[in-house]
Amino acid sequence: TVGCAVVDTEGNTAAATSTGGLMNKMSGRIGDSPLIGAGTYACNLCAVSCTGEGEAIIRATLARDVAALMEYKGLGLQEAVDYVINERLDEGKAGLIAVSNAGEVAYGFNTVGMFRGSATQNGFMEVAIWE
Amino acid sequence: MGAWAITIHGGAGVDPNLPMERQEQAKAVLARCLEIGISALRSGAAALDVAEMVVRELETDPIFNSGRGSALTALGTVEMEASIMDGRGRRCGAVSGLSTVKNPVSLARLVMDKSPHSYLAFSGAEDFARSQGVETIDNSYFITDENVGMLKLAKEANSIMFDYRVPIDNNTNNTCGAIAGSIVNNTIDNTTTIQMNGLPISIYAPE
Repeated sequence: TVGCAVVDTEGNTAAATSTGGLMNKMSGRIGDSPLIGAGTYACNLCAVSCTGEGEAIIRATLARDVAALMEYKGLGLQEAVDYVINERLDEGKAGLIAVSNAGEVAYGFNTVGMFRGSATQNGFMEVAIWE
Repeated sequence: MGAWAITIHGGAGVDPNLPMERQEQAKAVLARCLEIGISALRSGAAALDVAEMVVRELETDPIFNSGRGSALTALGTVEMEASIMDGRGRRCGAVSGLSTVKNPVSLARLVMDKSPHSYLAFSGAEDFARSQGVETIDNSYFITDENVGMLKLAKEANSIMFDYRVPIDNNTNNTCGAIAGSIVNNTIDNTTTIQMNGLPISIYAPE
């Protein structure tokens, strides 16, 4: 699975996710990546793209939960990401990346590593795999 | 005028013993795709266009599980899926079950922009792709030798792996290998309980 979350200089956000799914999956199986609110979500506050165990991400409506925590509980981006990764996955394993309309980036995962990269206008740039 | 920002991923759940050169290879692809997004944002591109452009690049490179290099179904074929969402107005598009569309994320964008729906799947999505003239290619383009080998491993272990980079773990004390990404048919008291991702299938019952 691959994904991208972006906020532009107008403060507009967008997210996209694409995947081949699970190795040895049943034909016809649909995972979280195409499901809006589960693997992908964007609104005026943030944009999110998820990866990992699709069935766990779907049950947790993981991407939408990040936005909902910001919208209804006023959590900051990284706070919302940490909460959903630590509290919403039950025993599931997943990771996600996110941006806020304020130009912040955040990520979280409870798997062994996640391939990821981030950059912000003030010069921050990171490409990493492990914690 | 606000500040731009971009973040990308290539999948979660990595083989803890992934060779260093593979790690560097993956990082190089991530850095290249990130640079494409950064230069587009610097020249004022819209977030939606940048998200599509970067995911297209990630789909085209075979190193990650999407587009070319996708994981394989039990039948040894590729069924790809993607979605895209515009925070402005919360518009969205999604596709599933694609087997010939070179860049699934761009078809998802067309579903959002050019169809009355937000989600098209399997033959309907393939028909829509042809009506929109997007680039299609034979299914074999998406299948890599590495993934054919991984599928064979998964079948031998009778498992469905959420991230096929993590090899099946023999010693159970190394949970990341044992849990992350493998489903093994356990037999307990002579009854088989099917597991997915190392957990009893029952927790996925709703699924």
